[in-house]
Amino acid sequence: VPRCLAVFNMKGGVGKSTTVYNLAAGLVRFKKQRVLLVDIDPQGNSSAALGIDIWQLTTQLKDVLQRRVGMEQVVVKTASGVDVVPSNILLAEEEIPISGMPGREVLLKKALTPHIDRYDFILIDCPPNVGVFAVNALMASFAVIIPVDMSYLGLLGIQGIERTLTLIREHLDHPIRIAGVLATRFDGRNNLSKEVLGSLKTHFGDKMFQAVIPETVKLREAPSHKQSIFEYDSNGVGAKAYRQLIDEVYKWQ
Amino acid sequence: VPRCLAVFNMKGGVGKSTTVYNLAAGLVRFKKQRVLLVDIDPQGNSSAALGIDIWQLTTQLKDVLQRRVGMEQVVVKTASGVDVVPSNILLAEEEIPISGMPGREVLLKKALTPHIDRYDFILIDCPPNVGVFAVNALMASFAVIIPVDMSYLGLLGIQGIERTLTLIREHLDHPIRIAGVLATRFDGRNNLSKEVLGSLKTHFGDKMFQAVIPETVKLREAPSHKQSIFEYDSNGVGAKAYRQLIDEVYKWQ
Ligand SMILES: Nc1ncnc2c1ncn2[C@@H]1O[C@H](COP(=O)(O)OP(=O)(O)OP(=O)(O)O)[C@@H](O)[C@H]1O
Ligand SMILES: Nc1ncnc2c1ncn2[C@@H]1O[C@H](COP(=O)(O)OP(=O)(O)OP(=O)(O)O)[C@@H](O)[C@H]1O
Ligand SMILES: [Mg+2]
Ligand SMILES: [Mg+2]
Repeated sequence: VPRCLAVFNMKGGVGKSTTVYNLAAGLVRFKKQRVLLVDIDPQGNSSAALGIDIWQLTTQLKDVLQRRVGMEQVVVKTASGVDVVPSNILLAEEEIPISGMPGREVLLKKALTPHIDRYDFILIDCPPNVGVFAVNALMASFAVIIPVDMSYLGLLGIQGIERTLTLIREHLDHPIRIAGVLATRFDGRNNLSKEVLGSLKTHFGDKMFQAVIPETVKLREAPSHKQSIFEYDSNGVGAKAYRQLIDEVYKWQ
Repeated sequence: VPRCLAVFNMKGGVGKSTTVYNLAAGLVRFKKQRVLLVDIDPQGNSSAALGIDIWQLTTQLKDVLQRRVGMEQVVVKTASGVDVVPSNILLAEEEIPISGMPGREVLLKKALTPHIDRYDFILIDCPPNVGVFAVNALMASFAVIIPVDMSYLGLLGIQGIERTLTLIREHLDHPIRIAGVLATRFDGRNNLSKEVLGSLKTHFGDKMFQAVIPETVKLREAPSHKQSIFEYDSNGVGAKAYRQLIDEVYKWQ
């Protein structure tokens, strides 16, 4: 059974997509894993970062959720070795209709079930909210990776995340676990990053990943080259930090 | 009639909330304007930055949208002189019910109408998506301010923004204008920021605000002190840039 992990935080811009696509590419590159990336964010950033032209999609995840096609018809094989189920903004236009479907919370889980034997890891990139798509991602996942950037507004979002996970566990009877909390966009030059990291360690304890992702322009540039950080800047601090995360995620059970 | 502006971008973490609350506080401080800030983002970041404890709200914007109370019952006067209509995560839990209400797109507009004589500016902080709350904000606004951070993934989001504005104009017959595109989180040390700013200027021309907001840790720290940048670091580069934006927004018709 593949390890299915959602990368989730309703706070925007904390590094969800950056984490998902680099983690996916790295699990293939360094651990020879078979990896499926499901992009359930209408922005389609992780799809685009892996080289998919999201404006040229003939079918996409929304068609699978609305049971028009099977998952195998929308999977795109990318140069990184990661298989991707892509999305674009059309997914957002289907949010209200999808919210009205029976079993709306488990559409993704049901669509993935026939294909789980093909993969070792399934990683899901979430949109920055707690709507029906984020809920689908959490219901389809065994555990969640929570990227948190080094800011006060980022810390404020923790309560909202925990409330959402409680909702999934209690109201939807799905025992989702936390695989780990990932400190992202860490800037060693200022105290704020150190303070926020300290607060996170106090609050989450051993649920914090050891890996801390530094703020580095290379991570911001890599998607424009449709490359993972391992190709774009393989010896840099960004690649080194994500390499450490890959080791931790690979060992996590 | 007050100038009603939404601060909108479906991309997360680009500086929407940071812009809204500093712009609101600055219009009061430097231009003596009467300002209402409507926080239609369930994260409640702009409410929190202005000192409101969003977990202690007895009534909030969602209650106005569901016609349980009038706007005047939820307005909170803050120390900055800005009146705020706050939200917290409970707003997200009402998204599906509100999406089913008749006139769902103009609930905010209708709720604001009786109160427009009291204000010179109404500023609306949007969530990072194109759901019913973002649509309500756009339908209630005369024009939109679009913050864009200096990144490739930020640029990718432009097409989605323009598509949403076209939807508002054509399908909902609301002639929303662009007040301006604001370059945020500009880091002069790297080429990426310069390249992205160049692309934005080419694409948006004179719709770009002259003000460019630099990446500075002071802007990230200020919300934790419940202060605007003008109180927290009044002589810094962040305050200077937002001061310039205030002048431009104040003159915009
Ligand atoms: N460690 C980092 N160093 C520098 N830039 C980063 C880092 N992580 C992410 N970024 C950049 O910050 C921006 C936000 O990151 P990203 O888009 O991955 O976040 P997200 O949480 O997926 O955003 P959204 O909420 O919009 O989905 C992007 O432009 C990205 O390139
Ligand atoms: N110019 C800046 N310099 C440094 N940090 C900034 C700047 N602008 C915003 N930030 C920080 O970056 C993070 C994202 O900004 P903010 O929350 O305002 O964006 P947003 O677009 O409102 O996010 P969301 O999509 O989650 O609503 C915050 O932690 C904020 O403090
Ligand atoms: Mg993303
Ligand atoms: Mg915000």
